[in-house]
Amino acid sequence: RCDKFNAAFEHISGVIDATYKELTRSDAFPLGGSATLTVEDEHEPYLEGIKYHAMPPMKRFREMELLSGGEKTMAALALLFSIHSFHPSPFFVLDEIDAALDNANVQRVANYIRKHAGSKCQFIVISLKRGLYTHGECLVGIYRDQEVNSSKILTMDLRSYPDT
Amino acid sequence: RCDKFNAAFEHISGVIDATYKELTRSDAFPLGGSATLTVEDEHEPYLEGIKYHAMPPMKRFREMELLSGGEKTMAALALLFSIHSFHPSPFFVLDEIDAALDNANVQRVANYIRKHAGSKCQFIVISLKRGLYTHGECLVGIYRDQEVNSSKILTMDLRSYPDT
Amino acid sequence: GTLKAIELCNFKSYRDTHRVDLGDSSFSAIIGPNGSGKSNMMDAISFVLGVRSSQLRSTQLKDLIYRGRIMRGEEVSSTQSQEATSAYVLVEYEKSNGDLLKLKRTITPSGTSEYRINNKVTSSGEYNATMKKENILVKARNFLVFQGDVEQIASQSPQDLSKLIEITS
Amino acid sequence: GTLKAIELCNFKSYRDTHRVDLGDSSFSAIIGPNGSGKSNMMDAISFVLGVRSSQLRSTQLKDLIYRGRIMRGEEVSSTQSQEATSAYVLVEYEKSNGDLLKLKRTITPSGTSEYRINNKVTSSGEYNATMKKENILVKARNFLVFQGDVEQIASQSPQDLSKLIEITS
Ligand SMILES: Nc1ncnc2c1ncn2[C@@H]1O[C@H](COP(=O)(O)OP(=O)(O)OP(=O)(O)O)[C@@H](O)[C@H]1O
Ligand SMILES: Nc1ncnc2c1ncn2[C@@H]1O[C@H](COP(=O)(O)OP(=O)(O)OP(=O)(O)O)[C@@H](O)[C@H]1O
Ligand SMILES: [Mg+2]
Ligand SMILES: [Mg+2]
Repeated sequence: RCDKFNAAFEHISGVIDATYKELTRSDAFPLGGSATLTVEDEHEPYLEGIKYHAMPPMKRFREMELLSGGEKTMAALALLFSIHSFHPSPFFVLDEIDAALDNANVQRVANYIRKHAGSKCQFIVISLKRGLYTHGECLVGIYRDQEVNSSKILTMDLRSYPDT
Repeated sequence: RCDKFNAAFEHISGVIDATYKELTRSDAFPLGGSATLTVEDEHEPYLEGIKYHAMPPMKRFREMELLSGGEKTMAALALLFSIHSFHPSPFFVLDEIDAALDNANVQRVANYIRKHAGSKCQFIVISLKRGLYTHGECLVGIYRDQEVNSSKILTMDLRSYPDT
Repeated sequence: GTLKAIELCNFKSYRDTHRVDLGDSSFSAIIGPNGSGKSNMMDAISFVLGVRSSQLRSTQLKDLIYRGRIMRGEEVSSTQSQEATSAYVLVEYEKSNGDLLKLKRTITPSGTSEYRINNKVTSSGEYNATMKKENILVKARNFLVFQGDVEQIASQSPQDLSKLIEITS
Repeated sequence: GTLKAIELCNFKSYRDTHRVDLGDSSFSAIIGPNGSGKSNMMDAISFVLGVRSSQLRSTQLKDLIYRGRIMRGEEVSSTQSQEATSAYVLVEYEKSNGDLLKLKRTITPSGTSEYRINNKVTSSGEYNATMKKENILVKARNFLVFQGDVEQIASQSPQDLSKLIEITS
């Protein structure tokens, strides 16, 4: 039990920083931020908790509660994608994860998903923001048909359209 | 104490439906939705609770927990503005209330604020969505000055520009 | 593997049968106005994987069945009076070796769940084991992010984070 | 009345003194990238009205003072070493009769609050009473909606809703 836990922890804490950097890199800050996972009690890791610290590019605080709404979302996504990489499930379903993000961060998330979506990992993303949903390969439009009081579905393959 | 409470309750439950209709009216549904406040215990209103029901246009459910994220936000704003109208405070400060709203609902909230903003009520709204902030009279831009590690402020009077 | 298609029948706001073909898309985006049924689609995917109804904004399974709900006072026409008494969600999942898995979960008129793999009734244990082989760990749920939950992932308590890592190990 | 201007000094991410002039605008919009300091501006307005620091994402008043925080290892240059030891927020509020009220709240080096009305030190009770006359009921807070809080206003429990209406009555 302890071994399994350690293997998971070692893997995830090994990739968290690179994942966070990939999500927070920009022209202004090519290095991105930094993120770490630390065990609160060295000897019995699965008894104690694990502390997550993320520091946006060029900020100086390590406490998570000082992060803004958008900064917290980016830190959360880095953690989510890192945990996923240990025993990757075949797909993600993400419901309006971009609600607190400004356009620049929406763009970074879209780029990350586009880069990592593939046969090993499928992304199904619910979004209200053009900056994210226009990057999809397939667009599923849902509307309410008032006549019959039901939701209806339309699908569209975006790949046949030139990049917006 | 009971009288004061009743006066507040009577006033607020009297305006909640009209406020919700104003926020949810559209060309497709000119009537808007409907909203009610009911007291759980007739005799001792301030002892029991008050139940709030809101039904979006052309929907049929009264339970609040079945509403979607965006529908809940609109119902919440109607309640907030109705409670406010009893002893109106001179201003509102609203931080990203539009996060879960689609463009049509953002537009309706912008119209509502524009219509009700005036000498009796001032709105200070934090938003990431063009559909809302471009309706303001004054725009306060905040950015981070990396050199000195501080937030900085720029203000701009939008009234001198033609309507976008 | 990948999710190829989702079929819903009388599930939440989806009256009668609806089907979404994702084809071989590895990045699908679901869009639509507030209240149209986007999160209900995510609930459908979560439901068919075995997630409990309490996580799907409902108290019991019956709440997940489509309700046309006639408002008090409206007369009930004969076609509308038959409220749906059961509902199902079916997903077609293509394994990495090319085999097609049809996973179906039905809410029966008595309010219980029925699980089927490739149209054969199975127990929930076996159903879960089949998904585990595909690395779909419903208990960890680290691949499903429900609306409004993303921020608290970063600020969860150290104990919760350690539990999450333990389940995925 | 209306808020005419806000002045912050060493408050959260605002180093030294900054001033926002709202003029006679009745609809002001605050915009800017993630993490730039928008919610900190709302915290400043809430702080000067007397809202407790626990509502402002902090545990104690000292957390609200600007910290340049030198990371471990960076050498401390002489100009940066003087961390701010106090902070204040000042709002200029024009009453409906035209009088100007300057409300100022300062965090002193010892970590306590000092309240001033038109530059005269007052007690927090008197400060609160002055605001009450203007219908600014900080206890009800029904005019401040913090980031992420809007949805739960609609789904609060009947008891909470009745309490909220009681405070405003
Ligand atoms: N059992 C049911 N039968 C019929 N309709 C239902 C049922 N359960 C929920 N609904 C309806 O589904 C709607 C909510 O849908 P959903 O939460 O999927 O919206 P959404 O597209 O995610 O919207 P948003 O963008 O605001 O998040 C509600 O208006 C509710 O009336
Ligand atoms: N006492 C302090 N001294 C210096 N900086 C601080 C202090 N307290 C908070 N901060 C910084 O303020 C930033 C958060 O600012 P804020 O929450 O206002 O952002 P925001 O503009 O609202 O962003 P979002 O759009 O993501 O909500 C954090 O990055 C944090 O480092
Ligand atoms: Mg939704
Ligand atoms: Mg913010």
